[in-house]
Amino acid sequence: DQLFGGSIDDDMLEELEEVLLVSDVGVTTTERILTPVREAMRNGNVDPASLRHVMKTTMSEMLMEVDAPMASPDDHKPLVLLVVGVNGSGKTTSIGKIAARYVRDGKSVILGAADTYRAAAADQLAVWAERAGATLVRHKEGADPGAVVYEALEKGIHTGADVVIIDTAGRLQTVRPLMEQLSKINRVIRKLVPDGPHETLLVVDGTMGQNALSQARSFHEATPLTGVVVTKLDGTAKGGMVLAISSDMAKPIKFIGIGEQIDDLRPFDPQAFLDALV
Amino acid sequence: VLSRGFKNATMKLRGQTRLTEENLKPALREVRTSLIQADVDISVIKDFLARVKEKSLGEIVRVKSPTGQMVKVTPEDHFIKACYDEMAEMMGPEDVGLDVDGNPGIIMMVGLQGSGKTTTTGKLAKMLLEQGKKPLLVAADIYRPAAVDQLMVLGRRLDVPVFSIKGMKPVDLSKMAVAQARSVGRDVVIIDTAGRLAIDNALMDELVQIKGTVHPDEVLFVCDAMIGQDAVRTAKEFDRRLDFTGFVLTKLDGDARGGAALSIRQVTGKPVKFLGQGEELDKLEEFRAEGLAQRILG
Ligand SMILES: Nc1nc2c(ncn2[C@@H]2O[C@H](COP(=O)(O)OP(=O)(O)OP(=O)(O)O)[C@@H](O)[C@H]2O)c(=O)[nH]1
Ligand SMILES: Nc1nc2c(ncn2[C@@H]2O[C@H](COP(=O)(O)OP(=O)(O)OP(=O)(O)O)[C@@H](O)[C@H]2O)c(=O)[nH]1
Ligand SMILES: [Mg+2]
Ligand SMILES: [Mg+2]
Repeated sequence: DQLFGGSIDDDMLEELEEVLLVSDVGVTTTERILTPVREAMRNGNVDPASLRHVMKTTMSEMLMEVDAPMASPDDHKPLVLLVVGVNGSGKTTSIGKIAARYVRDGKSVILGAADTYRAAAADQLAVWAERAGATLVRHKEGADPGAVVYEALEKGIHTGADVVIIDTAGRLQTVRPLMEQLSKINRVIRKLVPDGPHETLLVVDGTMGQNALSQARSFHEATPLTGVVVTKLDGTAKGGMVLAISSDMAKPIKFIGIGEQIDDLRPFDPQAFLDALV
Repeated sequence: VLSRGFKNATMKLRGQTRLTEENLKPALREVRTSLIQADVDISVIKDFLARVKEKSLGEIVRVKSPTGQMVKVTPEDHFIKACYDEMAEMMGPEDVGLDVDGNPGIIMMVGLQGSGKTTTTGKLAKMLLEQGKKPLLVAADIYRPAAVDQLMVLGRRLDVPVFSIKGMKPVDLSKMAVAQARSVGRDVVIIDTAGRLAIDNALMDELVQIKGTVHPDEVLFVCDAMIGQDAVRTAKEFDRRLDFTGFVLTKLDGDARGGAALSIRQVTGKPVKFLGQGEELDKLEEFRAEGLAQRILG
């Protein structure tokens, strides 16, 4: 790079660094990933292919260390999933997809439309409930989200449902009262299901940049996260910021969204993800 | 208020008597890190740093001191000023306005999934109402579950009509809506389209078709302020296909730095027209370069 000048080694590192940065891996995580690469170079390894392999192995370890399967409906009845995230990240759509998987496996699913704020949010979830073969619990717009959660769980317990998935309104971590509302929803769940929610999934837009980590941290403070769903990876974005969330917060990525249709959900495959990234 | 990155940059220059290639290097490096964290496109950062370097090595600015004398600015302050000036310059013009003087004026909203098009459609309608206009909204997203319902709710809230015909394709819908607007005296038509990937050829063709059919006065690219390095890839393709007239950056009430504003402006040459500052329909602001420049630089 002309601006900072340097040796062949510097150029090679600069190149690897750029590959990571344009994939939204971010400065801190890129540094963390390139440290073993620098070490390898210091030990005389200058083969670009081999150095790239060192880089990929480091990234793979970051993801594998925290890999964990979803909690199972066989262990909890009902299995309670709380889905959270910023506006437009893909929560409602992902819930439709996840519900469809459970129904396909013969499980009964209840969806709680706890987004009582955004225009036609419950109508949107209603369409997904129908497509997936799940039951919907909804109140009218403006109702208390906690009340919807309560009713959905009560119904789940009462009817012996296998899974209850709670959809929440999109919110930005900078809006204090909305983050507190999330904590309240968590408390409502624990009242009826003491060891719940069994999964609290942060849905992250795959096109998102460096705000992802502070976002994840804030949401985690409001309601302890158990995993991440990364959406919109069918686009051109690489989703590199999930490496920061994984390595910094030790949260596993459970699913990725690869489209807008009901089947466009895949369990997270670290190797495939890294192959697409670098 | 300088961000840590920017503070670090200027710290490197403290006590220097003048700016040189050598002492600028670490300062530029710090600014680079700060801009990466602000989600500015990597190539745009390179371009920005090259310009700042040139400006910094240029003539040292003199300003009037409190006692009225002309004094040299410190190298540190000269560097800061070079950064802000270059950023504001690259961010482009303010008050570009909205061209809605057609009969009817037509605005087409486009962008990636979930970027805030439908909400911004509502916000623009509210703004136009306050300017004495009579907007008509077109529910041209026939794909997303309850997208039409969503726009209908917004229309009801504002007491603005929403044009929608079940089963009709977006191109025909838009054409009919414009004809309808003319016949009932609505003077601005805002077409809310479905979110789509820039690489989805069929759906991008649909947008090209809509544009070719109704010839909008404005095509607004709506972009989420939290977007990362994908901003340029996406904006470039939308611009190549549609030659949009401007863009809107949404969700700026969050704490994402919004570097996409600089990247998209720089790469497409198109102006930032509006900023979305919240979910409510009154949360739309006209673009102001200084505020956004400060936010991006930190
Ligand atoms: N291409 C693509 N689009 C997606 C994916 N997941 C969701 N979307 C789209 O993203 C948009 C937003 O999805 P929603 O499910 O409404 O997002 P949300 O997080 O519930 O939004 P709010 O409730 O408004 O915060 C919709 O147009 C979805 O179809 C994905 O994996 N790929
Ligand atoms: N906080 C905040 N939220 C916003 C802003 N603009 C839109 N939103 C929210 O972002 C989410 C997505 O907004 P939509 O208007 O549905 O986005 P869209 O582009 O029409 O989505 P698709 O039609 O699915 O592509 C909703 O929850 C909106 O309330 C904004 O400026 N600030
Ligand atoms: Mg939703
Ligand atoms: Mg929409």
